[in-house]
Amino acid sequence: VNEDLQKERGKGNFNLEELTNLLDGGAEKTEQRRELVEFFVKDPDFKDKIPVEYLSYTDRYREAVRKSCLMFYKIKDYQEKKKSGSSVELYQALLGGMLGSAVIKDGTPFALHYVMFLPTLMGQGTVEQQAYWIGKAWNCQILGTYAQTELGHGTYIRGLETTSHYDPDNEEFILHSPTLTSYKWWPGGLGHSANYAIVLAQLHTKGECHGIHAFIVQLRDEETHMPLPGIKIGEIGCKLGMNGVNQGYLGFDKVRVPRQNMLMKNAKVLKDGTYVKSPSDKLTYGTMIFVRVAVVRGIAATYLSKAVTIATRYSCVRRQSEIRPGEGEPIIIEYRTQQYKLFPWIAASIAMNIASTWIWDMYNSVTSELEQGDLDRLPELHAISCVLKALCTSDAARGIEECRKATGGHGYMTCSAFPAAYGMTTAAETYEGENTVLYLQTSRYLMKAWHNVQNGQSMSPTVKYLERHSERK
Amino acid sequence: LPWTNDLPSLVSAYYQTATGLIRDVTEKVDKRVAKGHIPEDVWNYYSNMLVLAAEAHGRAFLVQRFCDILSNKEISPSLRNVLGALCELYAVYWLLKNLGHFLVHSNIRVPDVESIMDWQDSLLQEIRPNAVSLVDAFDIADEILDSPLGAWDGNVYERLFNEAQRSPLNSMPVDESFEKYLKPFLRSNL
Repeated sequence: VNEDLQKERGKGNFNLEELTNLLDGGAEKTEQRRELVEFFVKDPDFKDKIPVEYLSYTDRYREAVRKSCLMFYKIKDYQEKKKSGSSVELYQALLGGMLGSAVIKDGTPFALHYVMFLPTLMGQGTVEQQAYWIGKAWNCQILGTYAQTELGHGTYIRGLETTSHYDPDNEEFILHSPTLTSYKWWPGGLGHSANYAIVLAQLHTKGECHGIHAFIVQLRDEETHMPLPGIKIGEIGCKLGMNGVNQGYLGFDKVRVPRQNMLMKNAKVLKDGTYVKSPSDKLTYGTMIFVRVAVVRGIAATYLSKAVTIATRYSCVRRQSEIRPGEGEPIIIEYRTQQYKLFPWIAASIAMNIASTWIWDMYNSVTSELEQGDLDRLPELHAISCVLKALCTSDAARGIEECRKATGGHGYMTCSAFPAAYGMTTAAETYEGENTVLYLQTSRYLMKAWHNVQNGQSMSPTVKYLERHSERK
Repeated sequence: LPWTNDLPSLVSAYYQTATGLIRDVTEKVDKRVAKGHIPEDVWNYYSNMLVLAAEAHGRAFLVQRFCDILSNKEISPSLRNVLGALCELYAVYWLLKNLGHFLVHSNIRVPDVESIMDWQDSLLQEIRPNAVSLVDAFDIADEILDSPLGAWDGNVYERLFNEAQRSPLNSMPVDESFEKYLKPFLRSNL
């Protein structure tokens, strides 16, 4: 071990394990995480013989697919060894979080299968639909993605153009992309990996448009993987980061799917085409909120903590210039400017970790309230998850860039891990709601809250402070 | 109330600022709409202020959650001290980055700023001895960090040099581009 770094380790005046446990959510969780690292990340099969940066674009994708498949075989081994069932947390940890990023640096084309496809089936499918589709998805008999964003339409989902017309004679929906701008664009795994997708489209029945609804659509033949008739599919090309994710485009030329393929837990279309409205149009926000909550911890806090670990350790090894003439080069962490580049981001990564635990708990309790038909806290959860996703991804990208600059030319190399971290984090600033749009969604809630305060109404926990400070001018 | 350099004052300042920004933009929107402007246009007109209000709300939320953890009775005094310093640094750092809003909306006044800046420097100094222990406590395995700069053993230069050896261009002493392009070019007497 480097002598200077070893000396630094002797200076700490708190119990490291206590903080580790706190950040993990308890000693038991730390133990579980370490077990996963040992089992998955340290497996030599996952080690790159050639760094992925030196591979061609196509080979990078193939390598991401190879490792993703290997990961799933290993998950099965792990479950057999532990005699445990599948858990969403395990898949999230392995595919969406720190462990996944270690095994497949540039992202995995399977991420959306577990992060969006399955949660949407769970949240928006009827009991029958869940029974049919979830088993297939868990066992990876099918590989899914979630196609919402279009080439010409982003966060504003009411503007989506893809249509789904109901044909009562055949009891089928006809999915169609009327324009180039209506092509689905950007979903992970859509390019050449997934064979099914949940597609968001404008539902038309009995001559009336009922807005955006979700449909399960088969994209590729399960045997040959060839695109099915009417499906125009491919991948969107090289990006700043996340080049293993295999993001794709998708167009429909009057593609027919059975009536049962519309997710009907909330709104329904009956056999004769009668539309039964959802008790609340906000119920479809579930998947989006889930992902935003997951992004705060799985992307923002994770990559920032990685970046700040790298930069802090480096700063205790690297020597540069002189503070006092003649005294030799000090380790660069002695410089106050260097401390200013690092320590606020150590603090920020802990702040994000704490906030993400809080909002994860809130998400779980609001979701169980929704199951009971209680929608009261949904707007608050939506507002706080929007602003946290925006603020944390933007801070993380800024922090990672600051850490990169704190490590000079060495940090500019791809092997430093900063470029990949920056690519993943800046992507998160854009997907699942572009940050400015998310801030504006939160501010809409805040304006309403302000009006309610003025009318003497009691506020929910995250905006309670408005009551206390509303008198002050 | 006069400003004091402590955590409760920071939390209060964040809430005052968020409240002020939310109140101001809401009043501006309401006034303009009352004058007969189309609400959606007014919304667009003030959207930059609306973003600031939402950011301030989110930041206040993060500061509050960080503070809450300090009152967890299960945390040892030594860890509480370290986390307390980090929490203060987090709040002071973003306060100074957004100083204008705090001067307008909270009880911080211009003469207080110098002492807040001093506070930030003293926090950096206080955290300094624990810096490596803090990132070690993140407990990120070398395989996950995957960076020669941040490995646990700190052998940065050896690892960087080894990484350079993995470049495919280093697999042969002379690359084929020499014969193809460089040699004719060097002999072309331009």
